[in-house]
Amino acid sequence: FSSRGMWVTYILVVAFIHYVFLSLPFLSVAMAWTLTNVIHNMLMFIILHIEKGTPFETADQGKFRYRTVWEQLDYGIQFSPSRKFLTIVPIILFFLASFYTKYDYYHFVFNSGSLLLVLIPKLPQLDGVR
Amino acid sequence: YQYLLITALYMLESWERTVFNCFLLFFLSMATYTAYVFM
Amino acid sequence: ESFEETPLIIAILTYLGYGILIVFGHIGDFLRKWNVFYNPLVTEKVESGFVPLYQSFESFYTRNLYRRIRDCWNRPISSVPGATFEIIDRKTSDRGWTFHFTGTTTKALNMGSYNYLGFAENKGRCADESQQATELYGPSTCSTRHELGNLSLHKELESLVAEFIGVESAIAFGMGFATNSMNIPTLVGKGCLILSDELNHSSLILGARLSGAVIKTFKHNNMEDLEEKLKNYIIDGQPHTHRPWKKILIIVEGVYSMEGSIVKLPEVIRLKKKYKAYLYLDEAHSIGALGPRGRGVVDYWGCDPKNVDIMMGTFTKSFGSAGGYIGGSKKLIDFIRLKSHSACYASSMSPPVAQQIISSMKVIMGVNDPAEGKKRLGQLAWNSRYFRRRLQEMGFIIYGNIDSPVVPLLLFCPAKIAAFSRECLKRGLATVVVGFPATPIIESRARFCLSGAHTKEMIDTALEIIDDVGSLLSLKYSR
Repeated sequence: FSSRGMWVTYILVVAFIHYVFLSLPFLSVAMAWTLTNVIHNMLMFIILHIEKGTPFETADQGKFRYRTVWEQLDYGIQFSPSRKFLTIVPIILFFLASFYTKYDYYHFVFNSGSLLLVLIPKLPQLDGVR
Repeated sequence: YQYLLITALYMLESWERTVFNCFLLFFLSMATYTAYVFM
Repeated sequence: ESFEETPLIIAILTYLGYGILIVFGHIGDFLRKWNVFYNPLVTEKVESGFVPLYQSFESFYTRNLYRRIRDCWNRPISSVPGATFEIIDRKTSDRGWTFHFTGTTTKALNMGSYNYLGFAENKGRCADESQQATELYGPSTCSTRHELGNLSLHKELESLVAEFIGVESAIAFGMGFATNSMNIPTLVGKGCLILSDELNHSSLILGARLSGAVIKTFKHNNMEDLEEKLKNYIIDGQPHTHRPWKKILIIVEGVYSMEGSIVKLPEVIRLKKKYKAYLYLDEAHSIGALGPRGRGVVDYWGCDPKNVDIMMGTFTKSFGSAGGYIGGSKKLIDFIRLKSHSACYASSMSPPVAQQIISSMKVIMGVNDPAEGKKRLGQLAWNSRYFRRRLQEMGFIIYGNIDSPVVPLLLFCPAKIAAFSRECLKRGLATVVVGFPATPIIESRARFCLSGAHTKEMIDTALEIIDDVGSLLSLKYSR
């Protein structure tokens, strides 16, 4: 996550997902933003907070096998640049989605619910908590 | 060949390439249509 | 040394490539799980009630990325890995799950094996003397060094190695990897600090872990970072108690074969003296291949071997043999001879292997024929510089030091790793390609190992092939 170009790629992929939803004529702009926000948060929740271990064998005798990707990031150092970036993006997406849905009540419930889904596990107090 | 290499389709099986290309075509046509309607 | 940065657009395309592969990997896993697809993988009986043996996610990468292109690795050869060799052709009918031999072989130029001085030969003085050693001593001693596994040949080998690297005494082991992993635990233990380069070989990492010492890594070949870490950890002392460290051991390699970089030894020696640390130098790749007399990175930099506390190296890459050695003061070596796991549990080095080392080492030292050793060393040094310079002129991004006998050429995209290996082999050049997780995700590369056995004509042929393949795959990213 901290290697060169990863953050740009991440933003491009989120923009691409949004563009795919915008390209579906039967979806309104508001719905496209809410879908982008919710699906992004669900994917990131699975990738960062559900998946454990590494997708390849490592030489650490399984030390990180039961740690989530988020807990393994930057060797567990809290508030590293990558962690800050991965925390800020969902928040910005939430603001954008709220703005484009004109703060509609139903959209707000889905958007805020999915935002909490990805923010709460990122709290340092929940590091390693199951 | 460059397209296959850059998108890593070079490593995928033929059915996977078909799925990817169909998705890409679908997305591009949708984008074109929506852009047209929007404009 | 040059480490040109990855172009941003290429980095992004590389991530996208990996992203597409991961998406299709998950789709494939899903279809295999519901038996839509043929699943050749070993599967456990779920109701057996035992703890599952395999953590499926851990082999995700092997199953879905590596498997697709694994024909580019572990290629069987049917000749000696010399300047050219013969590769046994294989075919797969199920996309990399299984292979079968086609019965044909492919002759290719060998730039994948470690054969720096061209001693991988099955004829000539070394081969004859190894054969005589086999007839005289037999193929193995079938015993450890602590018991009956000591031969006069081993004593001759160890005294020759000590003379070759310029130290008081040396001990030889039958396996290079074990020389690191089994001896570091005899040198340091609890209450000690190990400062290890972040790109050190896994045998060093395993040995450091087995020792129980506190391990800290510093940035690759970065002496400022090393000094800062030395300073901080000495000030902090041991964790929790802050007691001073019993020992501090700095572990570096002479040549980093994945990067093609050479350690800044004078700097490291200055720091070790300044902070009263010990220095462990792993010369696996540099011994025999670097320096005007082939004595390794100490010879290359013109340093005094006495300044390096523990000189380690292997006989695999430059001597056409196998095994490793540790050299240093007599007191140290006697201690290791007593305490090493290898000396106690592993059977001693096989006599023909030992003889191969003695013969090739004498050639390098010019004992019988002063000219041959110089010729091989000179040829390797010239090949390395010439090959690297020409590749850079062509526009490839090449990593590492101009004198390194290993030349990494950056490929970046995952598909280009396989395409490069296959296209080169199609044209008669065999080389090694390396990708994530052995390298950073956006730094996949092809690694060329030069040899003193390569002639200029062979090098030019290889350069033509690489130029052609590089144009086809558009790999000339250097700016």
